[in-house]
Amino acid sequence: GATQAKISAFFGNK
Amino acid sequence: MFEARITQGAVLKKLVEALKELVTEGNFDVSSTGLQLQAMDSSHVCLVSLALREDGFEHFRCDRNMAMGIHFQNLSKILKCAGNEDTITLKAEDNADQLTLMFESSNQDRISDFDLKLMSIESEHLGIPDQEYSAEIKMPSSEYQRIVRDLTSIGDTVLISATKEGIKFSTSGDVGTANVTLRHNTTPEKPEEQTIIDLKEPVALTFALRYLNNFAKATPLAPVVKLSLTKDLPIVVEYQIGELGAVKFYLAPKIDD
Repeated sequence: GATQAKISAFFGNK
Repeated sequence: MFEARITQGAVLKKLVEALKELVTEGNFDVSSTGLQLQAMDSSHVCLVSLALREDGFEHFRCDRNMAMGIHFQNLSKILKCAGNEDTITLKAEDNADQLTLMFESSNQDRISDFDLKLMSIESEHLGIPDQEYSAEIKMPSSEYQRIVRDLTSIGDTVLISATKEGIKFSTSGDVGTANVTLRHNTTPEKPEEQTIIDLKEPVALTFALRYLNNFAKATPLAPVVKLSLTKDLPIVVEYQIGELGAVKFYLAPKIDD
C-alpha cells in the first residue's frame, strides 16, 4: 500500500 | 482602509465556489500589491495558494497590510446574492471585524451591500520553494476535469506518469482498471485546446483522486490548466485567472511503504 503524505512534509513553515 | 473593485464579479463567485469545499476558512492577506490566500485542507494533505494582483482590479487600495479571516461557506452565501454581470467591490476599514461586499448591476440600477463577519484565524504560512519541475503539462481544463472525474468512478488513487510518449493517468479499483493517455498535441489552432508537454525527465507519481477531482472545481475560472510534477514532490495544479492572477493547488503524493 501507499501512505498519504502531509503537505507540511514538503514545505517548511515560513 | 482596503478597497478592491472588480467589474467581472462572476470571477470572484467562481473562485469561492472552487475553494469552499476544500478549505473551510483562511486569511485574505491584503497589501498594496494585491490579495493573497494560503490555506490547507482540514487533513493537511493539500494547499491552496491564491494570488490576485493589484493591477488586475479596476480599482485597488490598501493602506495597511491586513489578514482578513474568511469563512468560505459564509462568503459563498453572500456571493450567491450577486448577479453574474455585477461589479463587486470589497471594502474594509483598518482592523475591521467585517468585510463589506457591494454589488452593482451592469446598468447601475440595482446596488446592494452585505457585511461578512470576519474571523480571527491563526494560520501558519508554508514556504513554497521556487523550483524546476521534471514535467510541466498544459492541457484544456475541461480535459483535466473529465479525466479525474472519469477515473474517480473507477479508483481512489491515480498514477500520473509523464514520458516522451505523453502523460498517462492510470487507476484501478473493484470494477477493473483505467488508463488515459494524452499526447503532446499542438495541432488545434486555439492555444487553449492544445496539450503541451514540457518534459525534462520522465516522472511517475501517485495521488489521491478525491483531491485532484476537487481541484477541478476551478475549471470555470480558466480554459487551460497546468500540471507540474517532480519525483517525490507535491503536484501543482494551476489555473491562471486572466490578468487577475492565479490559483495553485498543491497535493502531497502517496508514498509507497
